[in-house]
Amino acid sequence: FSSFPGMPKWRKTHLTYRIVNYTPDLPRDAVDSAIEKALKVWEEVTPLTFSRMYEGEADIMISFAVKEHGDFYPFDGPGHSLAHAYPPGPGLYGDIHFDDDEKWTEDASGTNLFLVAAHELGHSLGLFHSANTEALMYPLYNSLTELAQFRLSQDDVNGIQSLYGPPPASTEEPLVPTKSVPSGSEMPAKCDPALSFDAISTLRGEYLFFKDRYFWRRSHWNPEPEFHLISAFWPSLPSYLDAAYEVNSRDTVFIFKGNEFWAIRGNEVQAGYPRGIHTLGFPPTIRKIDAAVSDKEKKKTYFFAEDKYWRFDENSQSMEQGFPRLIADDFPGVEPKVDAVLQAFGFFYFFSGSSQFEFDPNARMVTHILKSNSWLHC
Amino acid sequence: YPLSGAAKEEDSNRDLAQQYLEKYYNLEKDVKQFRRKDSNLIVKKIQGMQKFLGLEVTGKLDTDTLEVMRKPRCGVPDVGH
Repeated sequence: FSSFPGMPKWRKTHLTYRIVNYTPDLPRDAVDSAIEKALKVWEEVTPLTFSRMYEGEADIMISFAVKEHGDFYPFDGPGHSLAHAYPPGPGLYGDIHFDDDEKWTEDASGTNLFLVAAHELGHSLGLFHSANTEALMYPLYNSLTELAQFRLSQDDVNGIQSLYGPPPASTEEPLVPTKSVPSGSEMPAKCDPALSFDAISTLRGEYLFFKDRYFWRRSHWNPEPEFHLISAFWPSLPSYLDAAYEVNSRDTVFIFKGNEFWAIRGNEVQAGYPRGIHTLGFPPTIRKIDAAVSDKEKKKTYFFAEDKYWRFDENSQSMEQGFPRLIADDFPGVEPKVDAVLQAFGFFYFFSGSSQFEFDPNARMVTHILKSNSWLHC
Repeated sequence: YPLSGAAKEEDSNRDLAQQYLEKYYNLEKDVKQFRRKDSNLIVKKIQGMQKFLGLEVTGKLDTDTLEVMRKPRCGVPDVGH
């Protein structure tokens, strides 16, 4: 392997990418998933993580072009040069250009977009070409590469880790793994039928579904959720959250983890946070909460912990008397423990593991049981 | 005078090789040097490319070398710019 002269590399481990335009050869979601799969190839062997941007200047701008396209390396029509990319750095650096005179395909019938994208991403991260004919970073396109179980060669791994080191989890794993250790770097899959959530909240009309270090962002106008790292929007927030809810009247989302909570407005974490959860009126025996939701009509916020819940009055800013009460008494059919709660369309949606209970507060009964990830367009 | 078929082909192979070495192996754009087939610099550049890409290092534009030069590849150079 080799790195570019001067060994340029990114000075941060969280990078952004943006797909600026699309090739007519493939459906958009095929391009999206080829790029995501290519990113994952490098994520799995480094501390690097990536999140997608849809506008503005991302670290890695990905585009399709033909012939002269604004840099000093015009493409050359079908065949020969398939794509090129620039080493880490500002502006054009880090960017990837695909020659749209090629026939881009999801399989090997044409030029496989995933394979070329994975190679070009190697350049965007700082790898130059390798003389190892087995390596992804070998300059010639190998149409015989096994795509289904694609794996980087050791040469590629040595090269990228010489720039960024191994993924964080691998430094903690025992020399001889005794059990499958969740490396913490696996990205959750939105359509995994077993998917559960850590916390869910609305935010200015959108829905945020938190899981591990990530969250899906769903808006009314785009059923396809965006997927981001929590740290990409709120660098000071922890991951693996416990609960989240929005108080519309204060345009504020409250985020809970352990015995602390944060207040965020848009992507600004408010000063004076985190605060202890006991300042809200919880008894000292409560060390963390499991879920929370704020009823914007009634201006009451419900906190759930194990098999009990509390109610907080947003007007008087105090926990109401007569609580905690049993969840089973007032939300019959909802099974503790509750992971997250969402209020929408006049219902409460209680998320517990991979199941979601739609609760009608007027009828005081569960009206539907769905998969937790039904909101993620699966 | 009109070039014979073989001479034409040789010419196009030379052009292919010249563009390839200029684009990927940092060969200075200087037409003359490529005309002088025995140019030491050209031989060295061809040998460097053959070595990097895992070909037999002959220093000549043999069939294997020309075939590799026609294969689809990444547009990033193999030798540092």
